[in-house]
Amino acid sequence: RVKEGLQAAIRKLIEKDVVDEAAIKEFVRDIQRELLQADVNVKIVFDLSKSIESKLLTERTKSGVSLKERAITLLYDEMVKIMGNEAKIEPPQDKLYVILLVGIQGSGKTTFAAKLAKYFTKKGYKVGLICADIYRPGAYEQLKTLGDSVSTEVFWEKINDAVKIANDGKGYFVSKGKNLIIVDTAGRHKEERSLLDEMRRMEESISPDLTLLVIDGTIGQQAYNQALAFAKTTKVGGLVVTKLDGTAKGGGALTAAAATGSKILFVSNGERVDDIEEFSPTRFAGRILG
Amino acid sequence: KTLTEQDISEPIQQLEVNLLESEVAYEAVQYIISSISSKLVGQKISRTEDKNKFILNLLRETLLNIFSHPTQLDIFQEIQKKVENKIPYSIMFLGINGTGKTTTIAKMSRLLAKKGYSVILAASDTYRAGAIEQLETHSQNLGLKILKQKYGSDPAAVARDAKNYATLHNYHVVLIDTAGRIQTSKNLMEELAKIKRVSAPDLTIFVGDSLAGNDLVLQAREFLKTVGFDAIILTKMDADAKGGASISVVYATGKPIIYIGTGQGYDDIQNFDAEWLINKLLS
Ligand SMILES: Nc1nc2c(ncn2[C@@H]2O[C@H](COP(=O)(O)OP(=O)(O)OP(=O)(O)O)[C@@H](O)[C@H]2O)c(=O)[nH]1
Ligand SMILES: Nc1nc2c(ncn2[C@@H]2O[C@H](COP(=O)(O)OP(=O)(O)OP(=O)(O)O)[C@@H](O)[C@H]2O)c(=O)[nH]1
Ligand SMILES: [Mg+2]
Ligand SMILES: [Mg+2]
Repeated sequence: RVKEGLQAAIRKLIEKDVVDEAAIKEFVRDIQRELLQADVNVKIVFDLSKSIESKLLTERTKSGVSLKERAITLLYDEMVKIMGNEAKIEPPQDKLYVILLVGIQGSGKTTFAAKLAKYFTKKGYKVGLICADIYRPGAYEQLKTLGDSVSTEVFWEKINDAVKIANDGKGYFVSKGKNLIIVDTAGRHKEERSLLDEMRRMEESISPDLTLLVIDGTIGQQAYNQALAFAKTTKVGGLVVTKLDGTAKGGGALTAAAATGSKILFVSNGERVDDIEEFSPTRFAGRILG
Repeated sequence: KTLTEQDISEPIQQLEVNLLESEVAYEAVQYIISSISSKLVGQKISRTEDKNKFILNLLRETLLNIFSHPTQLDIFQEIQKKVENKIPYSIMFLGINGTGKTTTIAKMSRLLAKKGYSVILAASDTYRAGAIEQLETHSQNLGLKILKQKYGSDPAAVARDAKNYATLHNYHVVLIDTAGRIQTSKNLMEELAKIKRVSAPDLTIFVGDSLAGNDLVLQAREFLKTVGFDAIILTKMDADAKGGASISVVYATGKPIIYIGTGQGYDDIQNFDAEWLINKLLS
C-alpha cells in the first residue's frame, strides 16, 4: 500500500504538462503523508520535506525523467543523512568487546541478545551472554532458553544489583576466554528516573565498547523523546529496529536515529534467532516510502 | 461573521500537527479534521467569539463522540452474572509481541482478587522462551492457581483444561494468556482463532502498546477481523504517552478501552476515562 504512495506521487508529478510550483507543493504534501503514515516524527517530516521542496523548486525546469530521478535521489539522500549508510560492527577478535543492550519495555532486547550472539558466533567470536535484568519475572529463564538454542553460555546471579551482575559476568567470561560479551538489561522508559540512573551506572561501570538502543519498529511519535532520553543517559552507539516482519514501516527508528545521532546497525524481522539482518539503507528507505 | 475555508485553513493545519504530535494515527487525524472542517465552513460566529475557542469545542465534541460510540462494558457486572450461576467467567488476552499481555493478566488478577473473585491462570503461551516461567512467577507472587503444560503443547488445550478445572473446583474467573503474534502471520492468526473457538472465552481483550504509532490501527483491525475481541487495554501510558493512540484504536475498531496500564507493578492499572484523556490531549 505504501508502494503506491511514493510511486503514485512521482508519477503524478512527472505526468503534469507543467511542473509548476503547485505541482511540486502537491508532491511534497504526498511525501509528507507517506512519511507521517510511516511514523516519522512530525518535525522531521516537515524539515525534510521543506528541504526537498526548496531544492525541487529551484530545479523544476528539468525534464520529466530527470525530475523524477532527482526527486527520488533527494528523498533518499535526506533519509540516509538521518539513518546512516551501511555500517558494520567489526570488533577485534584479540581483545574483549562488550555490547550493552538498552531500550523500552518489550522492544525485543532479550530476543535480540540471542540473535546477536548467534550472529557473532558464526563470525568466529567466542560469545557470552549476561542477564542483567533483575526485575522481569522469568527474564533469566527466557535468556537461558534462548542462549541454549544458540549454544551460548548465559551468566546470571540471583542478586538485586544489576550493575554487579554485569561486572561479575564480565569477569567470569574473561576468565573463560570469551572475546565478545552481550549484556541484556531490563526495559525502561524516559520517565523511570531510577532505571535511567541504573543504566547510566551500568555503562560507567562496565564501559561497553558499544551501547545499542533496541527500538520497537511499531513505535510512533514518542520515538524522538524516548530515544533522546537514552542518548542523554548513555552513549548510544547504534540502533536496532525490531518487529519489521509486521506491517510497521519503522519511521520511529528513523526518528530515533535523528534524536541520538547514531546509525541503525541491525534489523530484527521475526521471533526466531535467525531473524536478524545487517542494516540496509536502501531496503529501509524502500520500506518507509515504497 | 460566516466562517470560510480560508478563515479556518490555518487553525485546522495547526490542529492537524497537534493531533499528530499527540500520537493520534494519521487516518484518525484526517477523519477528525474533516469532520470539524465540514461543521465549520458556513458556520456563523459572533464578532467577539474566538474562532479558535469554537474549533476547540468542536474538537472536544468530536473526540467525545468517538469515545462514546462503542457500547460501554462493565466487566465486573458481567463477571458477577456468571458467578451467581456458578459458571466461571473466562477472559482471553491477545495482541502482538511485547505489548504487555502477560503483565496485564497479573494486574487483572490483582483487581479481581481485591473484589473477592477467585482467579485461575491459563498459560496458553506454550511457545515463547520463558513465557510459562514468567506467568508462573506472577502466579506465585499473587498466590494463584496456574494451569500449564510443557512448551510446544496445544495452547487451545491448556485454555480448555483451565476452564474445566475452574468449573470443577469452583473458580470464578479464568484468565487466558496467549503468545504475542504479528497480525500478518496467517498461521499464527489461525492458531489464535482456534484457541478462541476451543476455549470460548466470555470476553476477549486486545492488549495494545500506547507508544505504537499508525501500526496500532492495522494491528487492531486485523485482530478484530480475524479473531474478534470485545474490549481494549492500552499499556505503558506511564511512559508519558500523550494518549493519542487511544483515539486511533477506538476510532478504528469501535471497541471500548476498559483499562490502561500505567507501570510494571500489580496495581499499575486504571479504569480508562475518556474525559481525562481528552483533557490531557487538549492541555
Ligand atoms: N515478530 C517479532 N517478534 C519479535 C521480534 N523481536 C522480538 N520479538 C518478540 O517480542 C516480544 C518481546 O521481546 P523481548 O525480547 O522479551 O523484549 P524485551 O525488550 O527484552 O522486553 P523487556 O525485557 O520486558 O523490556 C517477544 O514475544 C519476542 O519474541 C521481531 O523482530 N519480530
Ligand atoms: N512501564 C510499563 N511497562 C509495562 C506495562 N505493561 C507491561 N509492561 C512491561 O512490558 C514488558 C513486556 O510485558 P509482557 O507482559 O511480557 O508482554 P507480552 O505482551 O506478554 O509479551 P509477549 O508474550 O512476548 O508477546 C515487560 O517488561 C513489562 O513489565 C505498563 O503499563 N507500563
Ligand atoms: Mg527482556
Ligand atoms: Mg506474554
